[in-house]
Amino acid sequence: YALSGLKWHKTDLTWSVHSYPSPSQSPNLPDILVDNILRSAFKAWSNVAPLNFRHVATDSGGTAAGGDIRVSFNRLFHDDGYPFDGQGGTLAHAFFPGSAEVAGDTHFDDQEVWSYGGDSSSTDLFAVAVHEFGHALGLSHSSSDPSIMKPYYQGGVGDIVNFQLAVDDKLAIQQLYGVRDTAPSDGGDPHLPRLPSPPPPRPTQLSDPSFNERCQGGFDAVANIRGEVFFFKGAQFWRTKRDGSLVSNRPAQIQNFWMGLPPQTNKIDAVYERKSDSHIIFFIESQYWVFKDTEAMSGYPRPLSDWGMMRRNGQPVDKVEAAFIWAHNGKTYLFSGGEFWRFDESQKRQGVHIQPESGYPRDNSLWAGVPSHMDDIISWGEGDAYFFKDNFYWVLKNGGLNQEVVTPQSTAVDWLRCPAPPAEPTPVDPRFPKQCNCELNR
Amino acid sequence: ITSAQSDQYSKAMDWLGRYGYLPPPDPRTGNLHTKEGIEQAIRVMQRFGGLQETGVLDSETIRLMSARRCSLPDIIGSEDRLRRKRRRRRKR
Repeated sequence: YALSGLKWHKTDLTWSVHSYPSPSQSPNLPDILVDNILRSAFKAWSNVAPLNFRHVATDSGGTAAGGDIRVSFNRLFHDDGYPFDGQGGTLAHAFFPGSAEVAGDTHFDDQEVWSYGGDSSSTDLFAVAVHEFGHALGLSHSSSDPSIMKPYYQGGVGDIVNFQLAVDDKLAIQQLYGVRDTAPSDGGDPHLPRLPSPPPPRPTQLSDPSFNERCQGGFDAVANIRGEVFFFKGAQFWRTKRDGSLVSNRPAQIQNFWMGLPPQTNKIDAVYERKSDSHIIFFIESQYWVFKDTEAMSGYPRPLSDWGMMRRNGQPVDKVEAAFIWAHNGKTYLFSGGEFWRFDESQKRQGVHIQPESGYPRDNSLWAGVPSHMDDIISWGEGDAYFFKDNFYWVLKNGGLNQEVVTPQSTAVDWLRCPAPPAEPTPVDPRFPKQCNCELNR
Repeated sequence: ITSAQSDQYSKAMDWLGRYGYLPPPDPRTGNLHTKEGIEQAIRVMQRFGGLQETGVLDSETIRLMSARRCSLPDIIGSEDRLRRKRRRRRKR
């Protein structure tokens, strides 16, 4: 077993339910049954350790409830920094004991189909509740088998009245609170205390001197590296994680992170991560560098001519404006001067320079609906291609090249945690100044 | 590399970070994850989940990463522990 290092310094604990599963999602779980399931889940722990759990009720409005362990059913973002993800995936979480206001709080994803002894299409509330209350009491995830503290959902536990913890879990809770030598109370209390509601969360106000630079867009290069998106601008870059959060509001210095680029580097033209060996390729003017992790490999920079890209007018390419691997086919695409070339790097051999596939270059206009001179491109999400230009991005759905409508969206707002600009009236089309611009009634 | 594989790589990176197998980027140094570090993280995840330790995103590993689960991390504070250990070593 594994312990979090935190525990309650008392053995009489109260619990309350702030919200119940939505009837539309979990129709077979009336509130009273939820209470009973949760009570039984607490009992699984109090059967083996000297803990007493007392249920405290909500007030008549159903909102003001307190207690040490506050249970709620929430959806997606619910103001605790740990958003849920809809049906499947994450099911629930709980906060470890402590003095923090959220300590012990237990949240279940309301978009799951919760059940009492249901089939595999639903999720057994009792099994998950025993697991989460284990966290609320101080236990971490266990790799032991069997253990209710394994992180993965293992299905229902059968008869909940006679459920017993595995030896691993008993030892864990007894390590924290000792061994129970008397029968536990049943958790009922005729005098249900009413406790005040916690104050609403207050957002933290941060000052950020690089705010304007980050939020005005116009990035030199954008790249999906190791599952994060890097936005390069001047001598700096920002990083966005897959969950949409920034590694830092402040930019990092390219020079301090990517070792081996020229000291005066203040503009990256394009970057991508090569999938065949996870090396990272940087293009700056007429040269390129290959990085193993954050260090340039020996022998670089090399001239762009290694790539064998010739324009249709017979001139060699002297600059790469955008580069990405299209998840749709795993091929590498390099863009320059309104044209693009395609490479199959899975065929690359050591020491041999790769050449473009035949039939290239082609015209950027083939990527209909997106700017023909983009800042950069990445594959992201479900294999979609994201085109960045100025402070906007366009998404071509997986494999799509010629979508009917591609609407630009704000890079600053969607990727760099910038506030949305105030709403402005729809601009008049300069070509038809007197014409109505309403799409609904034409 | 198919679209699905490429997307799995991205998702796996996110998954490994979310559940504590890959340390979060340090906001000061912002270290990049190395290829070896990612392989090691996959091995630890496989060991924790009772799978064969291959260090690669095989089908069993991807299946386990898609399983329903608790959203708390499996490995908590590994970086803090490492830092404490280094500090103790320096003092010695």
